[in-house]
Amino acid sequence: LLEAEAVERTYRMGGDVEVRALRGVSFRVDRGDYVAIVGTSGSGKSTLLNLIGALDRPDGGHVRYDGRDVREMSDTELAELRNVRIGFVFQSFHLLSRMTARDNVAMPLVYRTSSPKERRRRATEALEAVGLGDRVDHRPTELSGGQQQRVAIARALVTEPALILADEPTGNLDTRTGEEIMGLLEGIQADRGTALVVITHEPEIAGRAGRRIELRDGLVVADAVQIPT
Amino acid sequence: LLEAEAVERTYRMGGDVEVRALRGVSFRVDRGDYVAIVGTSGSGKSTLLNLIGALDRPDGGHVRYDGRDVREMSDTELAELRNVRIGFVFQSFHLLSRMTARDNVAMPLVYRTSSPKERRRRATEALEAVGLGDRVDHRPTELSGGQQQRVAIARALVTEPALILADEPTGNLDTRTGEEIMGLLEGIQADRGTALVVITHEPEIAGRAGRRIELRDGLVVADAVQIPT
Ligand SMILES: Nc1ncnc2c1ncn2[C@@H]1O[C@H](COP(=O)(O)OP(=O)(O)OP(=O)(O)O)[C@@H](O)[C@H]1O
Ligand SMILES: Nc1ncnc2c1ncn2[C@@H]1O[C@H](COP(=O)(O)OP(=O)(O)OP(=O)(O)O)[C@@H](O)[C@H]1O
Ligand SMILES: [Mg+2]
Ligand SMILES: [Mg+2]
Repeated sequence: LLEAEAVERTYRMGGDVEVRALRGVSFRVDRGDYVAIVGTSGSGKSTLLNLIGALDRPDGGHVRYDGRDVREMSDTELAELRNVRIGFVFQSFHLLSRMTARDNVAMPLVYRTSSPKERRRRATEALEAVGLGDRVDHRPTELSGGQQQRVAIARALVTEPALILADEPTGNLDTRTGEEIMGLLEGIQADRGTALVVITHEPEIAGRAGRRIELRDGLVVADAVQIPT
Repeated sequence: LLEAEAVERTYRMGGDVEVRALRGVSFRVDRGDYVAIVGTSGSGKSTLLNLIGALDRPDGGHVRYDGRDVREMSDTELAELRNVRIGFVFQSFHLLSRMTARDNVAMPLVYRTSSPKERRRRATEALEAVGLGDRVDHRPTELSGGQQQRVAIARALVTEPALILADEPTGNLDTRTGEEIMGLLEGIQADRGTALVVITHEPEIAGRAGRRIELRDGLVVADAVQIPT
């Protein structure tokens, strides 16, 4: 499904300052895989997720989907990949503050589902699945931190993507709500064969995956199959 | 130091919809106290912190500092309270995106420290204390999620406030960095008698406090001294 090969990303700042955020990262994700990405703050996890989500371009190496390099994709192909085939949960949510929760969640469906009524129905369903059926008309500023996080998660699920990339999806959730959300994601992975890649700093969440990749200073220092707990 | 008495907060939305976020919350915090606030997503924790931080007004009940009701404070007194006497770490950081990390951290010092050179020096020190000495000139968008969180923490410490209110301060930090940050805050509490109120969903973090308050649906359901682990 997805392959990262020797991926590098360097941020260049004014005055010759460079931050080598990724220094040659390689791994692959097959359909139905469940991968946890861990590592210290600043080790390059979000940078990696942005690259494999085709939201950013590597400075070195390749990112391929079903063998096709994202560099060779047209704008239309990239839009389809980012908005329909991949569901992305951002570390800082990136919700649109002037739209309600439901309209935020309905956004990715614009690329695929032509009827506004159908988009609204599916967005409502996704919000109910994350426990926010009674918050559909609230705007992000009218929601708690954990509720905003769950809106971002609902938006990532609504197109039934082949791959979910989630950056700290439980960072603002109490333990029980966090487990409910992970259970929801794992159910989707089990039922539909959706691949799940989750960045997390919580060992209990990382332990639920079938594979664990650890980053340090922009390099992979561990990539191991594990028995999920 | 701080007293909340029968505090209520109701959000009124269009069309007669009301969300009773806090329905009568009472507790007190003395100098040097270390309190953890826990509860499910949406239970009212951030709302409570905003009220005790004098960033919002209760619809019912009272918030008092050293016996003085915040409702009776002048704008100048409130500015001093919010920016100097209290250090606030927001769940969504609220950093200014056009300023560097150092300038963000120096902001609260404007209310107290007249020399730009001294503000710069103290801001640099605070950033070094949270492990970001090599990121002082980065803007928030040029920082990882956990680095942004630590900038917000440094900003809350820089005026050496009497009370630190921290909303999920380790939500984006790996376990080790999170422990280093809590160690830093606890050191300040032990050395300077600073009161620490921390909202957290992580049981290991909550267990470090001397007292634990649990919220559910806008009410206090537990307020107990505990042996820190
Ligand atoms: N501006 C607002 N308008 C309407 N409702 C609001 C507003 N802000 C918050 N709420 C609601 O008030 C309730 C309490 O919100 P609050 O942010 O205090 O929760 P919390 O305990 O901090 O949650 P979390 O753990 O998810 O951060 C939530 O149900 C939320 O939907
Ligand atoms: N736009 C940018 N310009 C310069 N440096 C950047 C930029 N974005 C990120 N960085 C740096 O790149 C490194 C990796 O950032 P990244 O966001 O990938 O880390 P992370 O592993 O997700 O961290 P966290 O766990 O704190 O979220 C960090 O040291 C950060 O300071
Ligand atoms: Mg990150
Ligand atoms: Mg909150």
